[in-house]
Amino acid sequence: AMDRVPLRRVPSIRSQLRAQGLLEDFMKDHSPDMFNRRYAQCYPPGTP
Amino acid sequence: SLRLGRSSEKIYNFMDAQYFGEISVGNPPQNFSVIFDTGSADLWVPSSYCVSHACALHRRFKAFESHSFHHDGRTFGIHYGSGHLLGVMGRDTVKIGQLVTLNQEFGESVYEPGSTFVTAKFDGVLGLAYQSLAEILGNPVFDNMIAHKIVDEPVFSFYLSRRTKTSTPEGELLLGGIDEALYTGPINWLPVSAKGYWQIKMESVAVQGVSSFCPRGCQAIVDTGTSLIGGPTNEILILQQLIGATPTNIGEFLIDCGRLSSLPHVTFILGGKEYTLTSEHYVRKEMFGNRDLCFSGFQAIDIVSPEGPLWILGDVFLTEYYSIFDRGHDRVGLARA
Repeated sequence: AMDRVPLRRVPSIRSQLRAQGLLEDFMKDHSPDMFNRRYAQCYPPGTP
Repeated sequence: SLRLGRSSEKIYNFMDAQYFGEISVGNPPQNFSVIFDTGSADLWVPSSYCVSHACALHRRFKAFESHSFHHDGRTFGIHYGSGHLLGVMGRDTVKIGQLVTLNQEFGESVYEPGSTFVTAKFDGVLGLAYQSLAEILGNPVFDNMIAHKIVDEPVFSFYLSRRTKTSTPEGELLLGGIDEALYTGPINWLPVSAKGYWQIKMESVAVQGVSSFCPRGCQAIVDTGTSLIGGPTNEILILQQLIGATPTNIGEFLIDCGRLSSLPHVTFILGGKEYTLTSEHYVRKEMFGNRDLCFSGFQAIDIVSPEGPLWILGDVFLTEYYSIFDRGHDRVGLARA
């Protein structure tokens, strides 16, 4: 009752967009959102 | 979130995720690649009914082909950068390696707006955090594995390698135990301080041996779904200055690749033990054209928790340290990978 799951490492979405020259436009197009602000926010249960 | 009567909301960042593995859903099994994310608690994959461009480029779950599928009828929504992923909930058999979970609640996304997922190499996400973070009603996958005694021990562990594709393994998730071949030295056990994320207390962060951040202690989460090391904006900006990183117009921080050997060490103090990263560890190199670009492995992320602002120990940290997530004792173990 134990199992190994092999994990693969691939270029991130950011890396692929950068390689395609699309990252800057992507960031601008998705404003205002977490990508432009470079963070995610979470308000866990119990947070006023 | 209002439907669930909660004020909480997780916003996912899939932009930097790099490690994923295979699972199957349904009977006969339908395969999907998913991020195994300790920073969330839901399982979702694209639905065959999804008509978004992103779905067209990924494997989609065909509920009508599964003999074991149970329709739920409720909807769920997961917020991410530019939009709101929408889906419907269902139950079906989920297989991870040889471990089979029957009647697992999961989400089928029917709407994936924007272009975020278009280039994603993964189809969905399998969350491994505590149930309190779940958007989808029902037990998260690992909770069900524990409840139905599918795993011997209520423990899973991650090995993430920085090595290139020519070497194997690039990473491993071990469900139900610890792989002693993948780490050296003793395991340092850290109690979970809040059961949502895999959240632990961090004593301080030092730059070149000098305690610079959270000198009275702070909170950190161990998050395999995040690529970089995150921290409160004010502190990360100072840290970027200390390592000589320069901001770009899209909010990334560049470092001169020629200066790596002269950059300071950054040390995280956890459970009285020092976890030191050199510049080789915390700088990410990417080829752009025919030259290397060096990026800071730190990012500003303001996450509020009742215990205070959170730091996030993502892949940049976890590639150096084998991580063990122990639900039986609600603790995280770290050892040199």
